[in-house]
Amino acid sequence: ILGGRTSRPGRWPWQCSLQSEPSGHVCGCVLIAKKWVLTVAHCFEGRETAAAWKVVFGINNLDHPSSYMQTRLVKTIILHPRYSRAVVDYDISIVELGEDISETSYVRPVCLPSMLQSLEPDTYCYITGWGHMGHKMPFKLQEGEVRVISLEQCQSYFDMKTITTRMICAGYESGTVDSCMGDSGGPLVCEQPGGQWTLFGLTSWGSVCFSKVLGPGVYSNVSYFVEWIERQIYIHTFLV
Amino acid sequence: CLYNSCLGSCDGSSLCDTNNNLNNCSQCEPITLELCMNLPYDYTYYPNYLGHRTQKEASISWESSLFPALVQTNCYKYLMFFACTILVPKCDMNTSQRIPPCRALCEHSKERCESVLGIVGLQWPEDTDCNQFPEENSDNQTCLMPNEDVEECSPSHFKCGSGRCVLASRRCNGEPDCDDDSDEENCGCEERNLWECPTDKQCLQHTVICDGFPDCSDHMDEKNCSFCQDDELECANHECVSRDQWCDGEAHCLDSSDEWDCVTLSKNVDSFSFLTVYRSATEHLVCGDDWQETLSQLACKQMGLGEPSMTELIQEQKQDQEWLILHSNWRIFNGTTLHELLVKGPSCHSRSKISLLCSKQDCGRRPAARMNKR
Repeated sequence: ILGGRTSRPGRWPWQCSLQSEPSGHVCGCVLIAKKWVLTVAHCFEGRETAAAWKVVFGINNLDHPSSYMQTRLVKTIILHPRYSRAVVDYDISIVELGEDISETSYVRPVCLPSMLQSLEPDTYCYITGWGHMGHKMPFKLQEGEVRVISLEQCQSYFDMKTITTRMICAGYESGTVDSCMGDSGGPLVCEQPGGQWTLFGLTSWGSVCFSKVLGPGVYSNVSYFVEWIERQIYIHTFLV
Repeated sequence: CLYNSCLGSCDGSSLCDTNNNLNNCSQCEPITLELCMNLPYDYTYYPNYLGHRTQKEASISWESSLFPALVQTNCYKYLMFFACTILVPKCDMNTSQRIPPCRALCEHSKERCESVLGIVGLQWPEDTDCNQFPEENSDNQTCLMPNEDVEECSPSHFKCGSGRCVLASRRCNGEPDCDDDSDEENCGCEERNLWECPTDKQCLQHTVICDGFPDCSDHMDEKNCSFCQDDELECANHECVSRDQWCDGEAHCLDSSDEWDCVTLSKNVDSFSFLTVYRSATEHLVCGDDWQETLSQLACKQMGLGEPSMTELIQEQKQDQEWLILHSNWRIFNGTTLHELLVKGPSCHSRSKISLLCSKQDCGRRPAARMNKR
C-alpha cells in the first residue's frame, strides 16, 4: 500500500495472507465465511494446484506469528471461468479452506454486498495489504483510505486497457494512496451505516507503483460477482 | 546450463519441458506481449533491453503504456517497431542470441519523439541509450531496421484512414481521435463484426453469445440458445434436462444450474415468509407434519443465512395446494440438501405450511478495533 499507514491488530480481521513455498506471502485475500475466502484469479497464474497454498489469518506482522494467528490449508481453488489473463478481466477466485476457521475478535468474516449494492463515486473506503510500499515491502499490515472514482474517469487514466463493469476504480489522480504488487487479492472495504464493513473490491491491477505513480488502482467489482460466489459456495457445500 | 545462462528453475510446475537438460537451454520464447504481436518475427529473448525479466513484467511496465500513447502523436513512422525491438527483442533461433535494433533506428526515434515527451513533462526512457546498439552493417553485426511492410500501428491500436494510429480503446468511444474522424465511422456492431444487444445496443464478441453468462442488460445474449423438449428445461449453460430432475437434490446440468435457488422463502401479503421448494420447476409448499428444528437450521444454512430465528406452522386455506412432505426415512439421509429429504405427497394431514425466519450471518464487525476508554 503506497501512502498508507501501519495498521493495528484486529482492525481488519477478514484480511488474510495467501502463501506458497518458497515465496511465503504472495497475495492478499479476504475471509467471507468460516470456510471460504476470496482473492483474485491472477494470483494463481502458473500455480493453480490447491496443495501448493496455505492461508494465514489473524496476523498483523508477517514476520511475527501472533497468538491470534490461524493457518489453514487450501482444499479447492475456483477461478472465474471467464478470467482473462491478457486483459485482467473477471479477475476473481474463491478458495475453500481445508477446515473452518474459529471465529475470534481477530479472525472474522466481512459482509458481502448484495448484487444491487454499488459504490457511488467519491465514497471513501479502505484498502489493506502487505504489498509494496513503493520503497520497500512491509512486515506490518498497511492500510490506506481511497476515494472511489467513476469508470469513465478511470478509463481516462488507462488508455491501454478497457475498464469494464467488472472493475471498480479507487485512489487519487496523483496516486498518493494506492495498492501495489503483493496487495493483489486484498480487500477494498467500506463502512456501512450501523458500523458493518462490506467488501466491494479485491485489489487487481493498476499502473506501475514502484515509481512514477499515476492514476488510481483497479479492483475487481465484488457486487458483480456475488451471485456467482454464492452459487459456487452452494455447489461445493451441498452438491458435492 | 553449461554454455549460457538459463531461465529460472521451473518451480516444479508441469510447464517445464521434460527434456530440459543442461545443454539445450533455449533462450528464445514466443512473443505473448499483445502490443507487439504483429512484428516480422515471432520469438523474443529475455531479459529485454529495458531490464524486464519476463514478458509479464514488460506488459505492466511504464514503457508499455508510454510508447503506444506516444505513437498516437505520429512523431515517427517506425516508433512502434523500435519500441517492440527493445520490449521484445528478436531472438535468433540458431544462436539463441538477441538481435538489437540498429543505432540509426534508435536515434531517429529519439530525435523525433523525445521533444514530444518533453511537452508533457515526461522523459525518454532512461535505459534506451542508442550507443549500446550497433551501427547498421558494422563488422557484420546484424541489427534490425524496419522494411516497407513493417506495421506502424500495434494490435492495441486502430489505424485511422489517414494512417495514424489511435488506441483501440478510443475506437467508437463517441469522441473523434483520428485527424480524419475515421475512428468514429462504421461503429455499428455488425460493421465491427460484433453482436448487438437488442435493448442496450451493447456490442459483444461472438464468443460470449450463449456461453452461460448474460452480458446484455435484458440477457438476450443467452436466449434462444437451445431447443429443449416440452418435458425438458434449459440449464444456464443451455443443456436440456428432464423437468422431473429439476431441484431433486442432485445436479444433472454440468453447471449444476438445475440445483440453484431450489429452497427459498416466499413472502406473502401479511409478510409471513413461507418455506418454498422449486421441485420440477414448480413452486411447492412444505408440509409441517413431523417438522424438526434441525430442518429449519438446514434450510437457513442452505440459503446462505444464519440460524433460524422463528419457525411457525400456519394453516393453508387453499384446497388444491401442491405439497412436499418429509420422506419417511429422512433421518437416515446425511450431508444432503433439504429438498432431497422431501417427496411429492398426496396430502398434508395437518394442512400446515412452514413459516420460517432466518437471521443474517454475522459479518463485517471488528470487536478488537473497539475504542477502549482510557
